[in-house]
Amino acid sequence: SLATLPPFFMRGSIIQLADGELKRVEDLKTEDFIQSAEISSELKIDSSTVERIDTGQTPNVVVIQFGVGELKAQVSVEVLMEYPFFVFGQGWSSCCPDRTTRLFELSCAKLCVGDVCVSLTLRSLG
Amino acid sequence: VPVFPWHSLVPFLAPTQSD
Repeated sequence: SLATLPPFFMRGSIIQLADGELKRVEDLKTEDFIQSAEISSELKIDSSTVERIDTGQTPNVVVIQFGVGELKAQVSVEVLMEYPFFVFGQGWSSCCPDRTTRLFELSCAKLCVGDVCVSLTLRSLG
Repeated sequence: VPVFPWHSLVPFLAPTQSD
């Protein structure tokens, strides 16, 4: 459902890294994703650059176009404007950080065109 | 207390592969 964000973006949610370590969602660092992907047999990290942000057809929804991976494959996702993405070297960022902070108490930066987000893909696709 | 896996938090953006 588009009505709400998944519960794990709520401040204080406990996240398990690939090595078993537990961290709160607000304490995650870029290295946590990179290191978890390194020991994953199936998943690898891609760099996905925000290329466009458009308002969606539904209130509070945005369409974000990413250039994914080295080939900058074009992928669009439709998400709530408060949906947080993890930007390399910066942390949680959303199109409406005020809403993200108000609804989930998760501190966010503003997601902008040019930001490079952490995304996942399958190792076998490489 | 629920524990969520790290890979739930970042999007899976698989580029479309040519068949």
